[in-house]
Amino acid sequence: MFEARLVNSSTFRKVLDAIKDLLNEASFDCSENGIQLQAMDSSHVSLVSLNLKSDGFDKFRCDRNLTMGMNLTSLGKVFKCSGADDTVTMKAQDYADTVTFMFESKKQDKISDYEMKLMNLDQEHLGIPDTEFSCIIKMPSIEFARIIRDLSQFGESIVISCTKEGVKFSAQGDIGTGNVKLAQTHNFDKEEESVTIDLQEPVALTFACQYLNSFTKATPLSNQVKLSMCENVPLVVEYQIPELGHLRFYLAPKIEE
Amino acid sequence: ENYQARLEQYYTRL
Repeated sequence: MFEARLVNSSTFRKVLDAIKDLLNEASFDCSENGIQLQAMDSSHVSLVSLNLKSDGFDKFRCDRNLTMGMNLTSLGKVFKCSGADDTVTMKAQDYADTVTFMFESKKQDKISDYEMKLMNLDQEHLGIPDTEFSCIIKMPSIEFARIIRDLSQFGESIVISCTKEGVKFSAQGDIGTGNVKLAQTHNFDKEEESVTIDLQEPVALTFACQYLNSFTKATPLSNQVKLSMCENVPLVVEYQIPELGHLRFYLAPKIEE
Repeated sequence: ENYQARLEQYYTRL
């Protein structure tokens, strides 16, 4: 028996909105530790890694490890039926081929449930080694989304370069070039507005705008985003989900041929 | 021209 209750169903809806651009379907691995998902986009350039801890749920029970393959478009349809303030309870029997989502309104005056068919998906998991990153940038997630959106107008790639002076985002294309430089700023009153850089050595890497733009769909999940970079290693873009876990995106760099 | 790397170039399949 699997049962997970989340008072803020909107958090799960935000997670779905953040990954549906990249993934059509995905397997949710449920265990006593929580719910995990790891899946690559169809071109194997980026990877989504979701970790929702069991103790972040308002109720969590998983008697037997369970992998639930879901079509994310269908899952999106189910969550479209929920109210913004609803509580969601996910339930599945052991070896079940369906999962049930029950939505309860805040006042408990409306309860709806939707049963969705599960899928058998070929799971491809990648082993991601622990990496000593050359630089770790933490910045407001809204600012990151804005910069990626703005620079995407100039070219298909964005160069992210980080030095002790700050971080620079650059793009160039037919119409010209764009550069955005951010210096470190410590705002002790509003931590979420700070830009912080933990630098071991300067690094500059090039990434496809299309994927960076998709990652920023996770902006509503977190005030801050963490970018971890290292030469010859994919970029890690991490959004902390308060009290529940994190959503990470991995993106292979572009390299000179 | 930039060549797009794939994740398998960096990570192993489990």
